[in-house]
Amino acid sequence: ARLIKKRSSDPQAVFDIEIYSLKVDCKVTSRFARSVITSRVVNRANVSREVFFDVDLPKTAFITNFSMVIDGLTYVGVVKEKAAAKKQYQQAVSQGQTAGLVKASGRKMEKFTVSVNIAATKKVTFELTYEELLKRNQGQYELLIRVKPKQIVQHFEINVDIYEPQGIRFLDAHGTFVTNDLTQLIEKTVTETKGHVSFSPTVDQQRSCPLCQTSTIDGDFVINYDVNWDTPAGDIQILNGYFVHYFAPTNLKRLPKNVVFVIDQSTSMMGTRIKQTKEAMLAILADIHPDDHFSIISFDSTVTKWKPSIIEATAENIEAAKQYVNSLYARGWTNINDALLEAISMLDEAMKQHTLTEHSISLIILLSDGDPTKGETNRAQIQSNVKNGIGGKYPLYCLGFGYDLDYSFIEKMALENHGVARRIYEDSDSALQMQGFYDEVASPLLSQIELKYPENGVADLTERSFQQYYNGSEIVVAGRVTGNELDAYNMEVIAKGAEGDLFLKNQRKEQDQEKTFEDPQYIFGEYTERLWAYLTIQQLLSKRVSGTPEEKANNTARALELSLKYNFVTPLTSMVVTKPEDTLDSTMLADKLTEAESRGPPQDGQAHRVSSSPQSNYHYASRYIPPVTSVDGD
Amino acid sequence: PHFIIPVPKQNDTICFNVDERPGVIFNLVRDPLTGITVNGQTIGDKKIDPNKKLNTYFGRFGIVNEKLGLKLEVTTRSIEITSGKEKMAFTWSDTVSMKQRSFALQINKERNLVVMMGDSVQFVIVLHRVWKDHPFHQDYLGFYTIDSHRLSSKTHGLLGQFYHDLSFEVGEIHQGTDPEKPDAMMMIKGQELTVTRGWQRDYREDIKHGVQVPCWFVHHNGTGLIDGVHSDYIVSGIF
Repeated sequence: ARLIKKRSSDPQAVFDIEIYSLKVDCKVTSRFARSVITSRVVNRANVSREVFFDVDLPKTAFITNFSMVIDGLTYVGVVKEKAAAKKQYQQAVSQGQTAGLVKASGRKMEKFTVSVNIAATKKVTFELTYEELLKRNQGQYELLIRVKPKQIVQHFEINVDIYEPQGIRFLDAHGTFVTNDLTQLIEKTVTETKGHVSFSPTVDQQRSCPLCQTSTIDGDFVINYDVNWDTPAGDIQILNGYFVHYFAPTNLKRLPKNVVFVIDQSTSMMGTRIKQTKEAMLAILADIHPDDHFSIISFDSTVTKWKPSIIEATAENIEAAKQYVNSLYARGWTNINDALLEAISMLDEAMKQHTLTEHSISLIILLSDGDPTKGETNRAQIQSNVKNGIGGKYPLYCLGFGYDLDYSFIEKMALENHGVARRIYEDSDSALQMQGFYDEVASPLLSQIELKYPENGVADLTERSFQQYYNGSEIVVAGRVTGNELDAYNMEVIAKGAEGDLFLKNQRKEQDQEKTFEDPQYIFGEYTERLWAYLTIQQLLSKRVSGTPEEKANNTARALELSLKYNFVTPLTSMVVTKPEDTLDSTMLADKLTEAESRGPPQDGQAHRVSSSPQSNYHYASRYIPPVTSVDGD
Repeated sequence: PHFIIPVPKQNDTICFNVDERPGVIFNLVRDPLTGITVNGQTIGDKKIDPNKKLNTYFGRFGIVNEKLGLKLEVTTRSIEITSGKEKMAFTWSDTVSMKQRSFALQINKERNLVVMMGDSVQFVIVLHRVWKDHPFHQDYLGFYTIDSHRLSSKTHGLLGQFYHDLSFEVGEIHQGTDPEKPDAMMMIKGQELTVTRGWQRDYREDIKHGVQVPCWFVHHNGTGLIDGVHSDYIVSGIF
């Protein structure tokens, strides 16, 4: 969670700065996690020194608070509307030399960095707080804490308290940096509803070797857990006028699925991309359930259907599909539009011919590295064609390859069609990332899920209609209780399952609930309200990507209002941090980056590109010179 | 020599090399309407480094304006101007500025030569001086065209064919053999070419280091980009 270093080239300065305490404190109440990272640093030198406070936090988290205490004075970050914050920032920094505080740093994490000058012998305490709703994926929640102190810390401590009123089914904690010697230091206590994990190595235990000053603590501390799902209609929790409903039914028969894989095999996929796509597809094909139907459409300048229609996943067909996948090679241009329309048409035809299993669900998975360069190349037109073609019938999942991808293009297309977009990071495990995504959607249990609440009892509901529910995931709905709290428990779930329509009604008795929150030391009381705000903002931000201009404006205004009210650093707000320094760059901004903005560094062997439209805007930095036709030599 | 073809409409640049044996003369520009022709003769290195490929450069240019009765021959040693029956000769050590009714010339000592033809095009010839005791390399010249659009649309030649409308599409950027220089596909003149992102240098402002111009590099002597093949542009004399 923390790296503190100095910018000076003076080697002595490294030893002058001492981190004497580093504490990571996480409280999770019903999946809503609040993490507080506190670092206390002293400057042992007789001159002032600059110290950095670097924290990696999950991309899905919103920063809610940051403070520095220097010489008894507290400096607190203030969340403001992005435009207003930028204005203040620009006034303070006329030359704009200081970059934002939050930077993309990887697949799951983003980096928060701040530096400050500390006078001789003075101390500073940094404290950063962020909140996130843990997402259930393949039957478990994951709380990730990245720890990276660059020196031995006198008091190093990670403390995690988890409170799950539904009951904790299992809880596991491990660290990527935790050696066999350190494993025993991870303390774990689990009761029926509470879990506690702590990790607090001594100075000697942190050393990478007996007399070393370097720390072995460098990596991810990961906590995985799941809760009990005893009530089929899910669990409702009400606190302080807000409710949250967690719905993740188990013991349901899986729905057969009909999936069309649309695979980009254009020239830009040449090399490792096509190789890893083939690897992933071979693994995915091996996992396709015999009840499923599937087909493959590959595309470059033209569109090639492996089979004229969607077919059963028999062993013979899977074998033939593997051979087809093995035969793919990169060539030609990228005709995304025709390929997707062909996939839609294939599913439409199958529906028309009634060749698909009853109560099955259909979906399209697109894998591409991006830019449409053949056929229809206008991205807005492609999005419109696909949306009109699908007409809400099938979700579209878009997997995009690489950092140079036009993520917003595929994201909009996926969100407009009830799917999600995911960036596949170019790395040695790209095939596993693709496979992992498929695993998430491999086992649909329900379709057309609608959660109904008493009309007069609740308001300001988050999304409550869902196209699919996949095994191991979770549906969360939150809202405000307007009537009698007990009314809010009277909810129903209507969905389509493998064996026909499903109707569930909440069976939980209200007196059970009274016991649930009687132990406030484990929970932060306003968590339901903050969770509701977090979820509402996330959904409004998604709608901004896919909505009409008017909807976008309304959703933006509402998301901004909530971000400011609940002090969340979202893509619409910034946190203004003022340092106690009489310099031009004493004001800085902490922003929230979106996936589309968070281009990472190029991987080894991959040149850094700027792609997207227009097609040839590929630039290296160079001084502008007027265009002159010439011939010369080097 | 490396050719740099800017495409301002697309805010991008194409480049290619032409490798031919030393001594060959190429027609670079020929405009039948204005009567302007530019030819260039290649030179090689003093001797060939056995570990490297043969590099060629331009060592001599001939510029003709038939309508003005003007001929200009520029080498790495001298600059000769023939206007009708008049003949003048300068060296690169001279600083010269001359202006006639339809013609202006300026020699910037040891640096470059600027030729202007009436209201028409402007040519700049850059002198690259190499240390005289260099074991391999020798002095050479670069040729730059400014306001090339002022020549007629009939202009052709290895360079002149690019003075007017040119459009292309680039896509499918992917990893090439050099990780720093990705490959891509270029659609130009109805053909698909594999091109490589790289850069070439423009030496007009900084004669020593040049300014890097990012460009899409067309392989094989510009095959597919130029009309015909590069050898079609070989001519027998400098004028």
